[in-house]
This record gives sequence, structure tokens and C-alpha cells, in this order.
Amino acid sequence: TVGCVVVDSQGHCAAATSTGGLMNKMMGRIGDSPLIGAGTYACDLCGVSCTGEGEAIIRGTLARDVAAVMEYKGLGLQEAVDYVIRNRLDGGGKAGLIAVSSKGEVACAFNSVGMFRGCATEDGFMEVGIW
Amino acid sequence: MGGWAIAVHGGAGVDPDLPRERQEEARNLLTRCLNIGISALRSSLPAIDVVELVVRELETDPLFNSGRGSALTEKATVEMEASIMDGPGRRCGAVSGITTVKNPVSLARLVMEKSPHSYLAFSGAEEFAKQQGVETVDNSYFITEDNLGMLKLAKEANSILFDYRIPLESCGAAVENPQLQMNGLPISVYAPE
Repeated sequence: TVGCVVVDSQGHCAAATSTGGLMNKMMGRIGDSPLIGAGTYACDLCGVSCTGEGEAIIRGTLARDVAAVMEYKGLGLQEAVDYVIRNRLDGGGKAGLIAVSSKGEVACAFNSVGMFRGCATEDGFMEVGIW
Repeated sequence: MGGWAIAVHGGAGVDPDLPRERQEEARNLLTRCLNIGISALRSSLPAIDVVELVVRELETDPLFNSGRGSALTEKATVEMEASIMDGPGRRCGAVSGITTVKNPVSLARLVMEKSPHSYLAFSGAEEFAKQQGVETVDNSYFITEDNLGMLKLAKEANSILFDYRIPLESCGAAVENPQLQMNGLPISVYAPE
């Protein structure tokens, strides 16, 4: 699975996710990536793209939950991302997500061994990581 | 108002024993995609255009599990899916069961912008792709030797592997460590799938 989240200079957020799914999956299996609110979400507050065990991400409506805890609990972006990864993946599901906020912040979190990721902000910060 | 920001990912199922050269390849691709997004943002492209542009690049490169290099079904074919969402107005588009469209994320965007729906799948999505004239290729374009090898190992292990690239020599580990879990359950639970 691959994904990208962006907030532009107008403060507008967007998210996109694309995948081949799981190796050896059944024909017709749908994962989290195309499900708005599960693998992908964007609103006025943030943009989110998820990856990992699709069935767990769907059950946890992971992407929408980042926006929801920002909206209803007033959490900041990194707090919201950490909260969702820590509390919404039941049954030991493994996943990761990247997110941006309309304030120009970027965040990521994962509970798997690693996540291929990169991020950059206008003030010059840039990071590429795996573990 | 803060400035612009961008993040990309290439999947969360990373094999702990990923060889160093594979790690390097992944870092280079992620850096290249970040730079594509950064120069687009510096040219004041809107966020929705930038996410589509970057994901297209990731779909085209066979390294990660999307587009060319996608994971294979139990029948050794490729069925891809993608979605895109624009924060302002919460507009969105999604596709599933895509077998011939070179860049599924662009078809998802067309669903958002050129159809009255937000999600099209399988034959309906392929029909819409033809109407919209998006680039299509044979399903074999998406299949790589690496993934054929991994599918073979997944079948031998009677399991479903997350979307990680594991070198053939260590995939045997998936067979040896039966405690491999998925959704907190032994992976063998999914064997029937």
C-alpha cells in the first residue's frame, strides 16, 4: 500500500491511498484503502492515509477517527495520531498512518515493525524513515 | 496559517530482516516522491493535485505494493484499489477490483469529479475507465517476478502475507514461525481464504 497526504499553502488538506491488497488474497476482497473513513480521509482539519492489516483498519475506522478526536477531543495532530494507533486497533491489528493538519503540521505513527515513510514541511524539515 | 506540509508512505508491513540494499531502494524512492511533491507545492499546486501526482509515481514504481508491483490474488492476478479525498467540501472518489488501469488513483479522482458517485468497483469501474479514456495496460504489466515468488511461498505457508516485500530467502521464516499473527489471530485462521 502507498499513500500521500498534503496540506497546501491555503491550508487545504488532501489524502490519497493506492494498493494491490494482501498477497494470496481471495478474489473480490476489498481492503481499507478504497474505503473513505477507514484507509483514507480528508476534511478541513486534516488529511490521513493508512496502511497495514486492512480488516483491522476498517473495524477501527482509523482515518476518520484521527479527524474525530481532533474535532471532538480537541487533540493536536500528533496526539490524535498516537491516540488512534494506540486505542483503535483491537485484537492486535498492525497498522500505520501518516497525517497532515490544516496548520501545516505533519505526523505519523505505527504499531508494526516498521513503516516506509517520508515527510517534509515548508520550513525545511525533511525526514525519510523505515523503522 | 502554517505553511505547506507533505507525507508519503509505502506500507507498514516491513520485514525485520529487510536487506540493506532494499532499505536503500525504499529510502531513495520515498525521497524522490517527496521531492516531486515539494516542487509541486512550491509551484502552488493545490493539495488534491499533489497527492494524485505523488501516488501516481508510487504506483508506477514496482517497489511498493500498488500499481505495478501490486500484491497478487490467490489466482496470481492483480486486483487494485485506490481512493482520494479533498478536504474542502470533503469530496472523494474510490475504485476497487481494478485490473487494467495503469494508475488507479487517477481513476478514483475521475470518479470524484466526473461521476455522480464516490465509489465504483470491478466491471463498472473498468467500464467507466474506458469511457474516460484513461491509460490501460494488460494485467501482466502489474505482475513482477518478486511477487510471483512471494505468492508461491505464501501458498506453501498457507497464509496471507501483509503488503510487505520480503526477500525470498527469509520468507521461509513465515513458514517456520507459526506464531505469525494477523488481526491478533494465528495466520492459519485465514488459511481458508
